[in-house]
Amino acid sequence: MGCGPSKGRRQYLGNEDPVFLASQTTFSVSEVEALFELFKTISSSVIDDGLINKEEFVLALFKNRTKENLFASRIFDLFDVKHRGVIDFGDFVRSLHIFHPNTPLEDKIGFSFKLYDLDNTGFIERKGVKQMLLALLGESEMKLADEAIEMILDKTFLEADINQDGKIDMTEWQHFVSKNPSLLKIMTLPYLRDITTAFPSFVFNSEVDEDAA
Amino acid sequence: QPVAMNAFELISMSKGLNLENLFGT
Repeated sequence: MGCGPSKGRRQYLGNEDPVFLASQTTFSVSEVEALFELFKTISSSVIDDGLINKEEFVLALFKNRTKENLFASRIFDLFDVKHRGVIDFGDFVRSLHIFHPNTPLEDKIGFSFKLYDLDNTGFIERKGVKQMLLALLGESEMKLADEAIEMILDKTFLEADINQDGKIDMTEWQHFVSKNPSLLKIMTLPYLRDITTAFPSFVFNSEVDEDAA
Repeated sequence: QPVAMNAFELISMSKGLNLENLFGT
């Protein structure tokens, strides 16, 4: 480890130091440190407490404080692994790890399943999917009649819900995304490959000798 | 045409699911 603690840094990192987080994820130590620069910006945008609350998360996504969004809220809840209403740096790194281009597909499929399992029942249910479609329409210019929405749901569940019990289980979801791989596109952020280039200032704040990691 | 897409293709279009925005891009 490097020399003395820099101001404010320990407060953010707690016990989750970059070497430990890198060992648990696809990220290198430098990449974890670069993510810390991003984390600092987001977590101090409303309250500078070293944690990201939902308002800060939505603000970072939309650059707009007032927007209420089902999907952003859902992603936030999944990032908030400890269910404390806030995301700490460890949660942030471990969650973004799922979105790394090198992370196994299985992990991405698992995360996307949880994302769409709105009521946490262990299934993707038709009523939840309808709720998400309505939320999408609410945030876009797109207009669809209820009959058209029901048609889309019929078609989707006919294909995805193999045993036709009205809900999609994990095995059915795996099968469905393997036939529709574009659905996993949102689960990969190519940007994460270049995170050290995006946040070069991590070098000045680094406390870790990369060779020692 | 939205009706030609499956529900999840449509849902994927939500800005709230586009985490690229977190990076300020």
